[in-house]
Amino acid sequence: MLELRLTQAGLLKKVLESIKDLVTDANFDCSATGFSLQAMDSSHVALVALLLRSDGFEHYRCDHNISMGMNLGNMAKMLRCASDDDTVTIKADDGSDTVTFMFESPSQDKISDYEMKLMDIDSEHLGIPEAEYQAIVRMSASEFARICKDLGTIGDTVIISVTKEGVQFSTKGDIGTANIICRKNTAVDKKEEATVIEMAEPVSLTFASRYLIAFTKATPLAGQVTISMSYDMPIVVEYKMETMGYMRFYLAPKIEE
Amino acid sequence: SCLQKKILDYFEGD
Repeated sequence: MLELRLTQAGLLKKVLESIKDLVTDANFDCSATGFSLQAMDSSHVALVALLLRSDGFEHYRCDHNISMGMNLGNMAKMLRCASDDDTVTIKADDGSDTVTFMFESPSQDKISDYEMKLMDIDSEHLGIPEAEYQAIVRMSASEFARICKDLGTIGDTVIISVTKEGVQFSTKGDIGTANIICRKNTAVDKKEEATVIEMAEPVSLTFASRYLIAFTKATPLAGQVTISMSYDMPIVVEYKMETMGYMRFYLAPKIEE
Repeated sequence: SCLQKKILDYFEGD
């Protein structure tokens, strides 16, 4: 028996909207730790790792570990039927091939049930080692989204270079080149506008713009984004959800042949 | 030209 109750359906809606275009089908794993998902995109270039911690739910009952295969587009369709301030309850009985989403309006005067078919998904779970990254940038999530969108209109790849002074995003395309430098800055009115650099060594890596743009669909989840880079690792683009957990996107770099 | 690496080049299955 699984029963998870979350007061803000809006959060789950934003989570689904941020990953449904990157990953088609995925297993949601439910354990004492929380409700989690790990999945690669179809070309195995990017990986999504989501954790919604059990203690972030209003009610969390998961009698034993369970993995539920879902089509994320269909799940997003059902969640779009909830209002952001509805309470959502996710329910599944042991051995059932369906999951139920129940939405309750804040005044309890509207209660809706949506039952969705589960699917068998044969997916490989990857071990992601805890790593020390050579460079970590924390910056405004909306600024990062703007930069990815702007550079994506000019070139297919973005070079991200971190130095002690700041982070530089560069691209090159048929029409020309573009460079954006965000200097480290903590003297800001709103803390989410700060740009913080933690760097052991300068790092410069090249990534496909379209994946970075896809990751920024998670921008509504967090004020700041954390970008972690090392030469021998995929980049991690992380959106932390206050008290609930995180959405992490891993992207393998492009390497000079 | 650039070679696109894959996630599996870095992370292994459990």
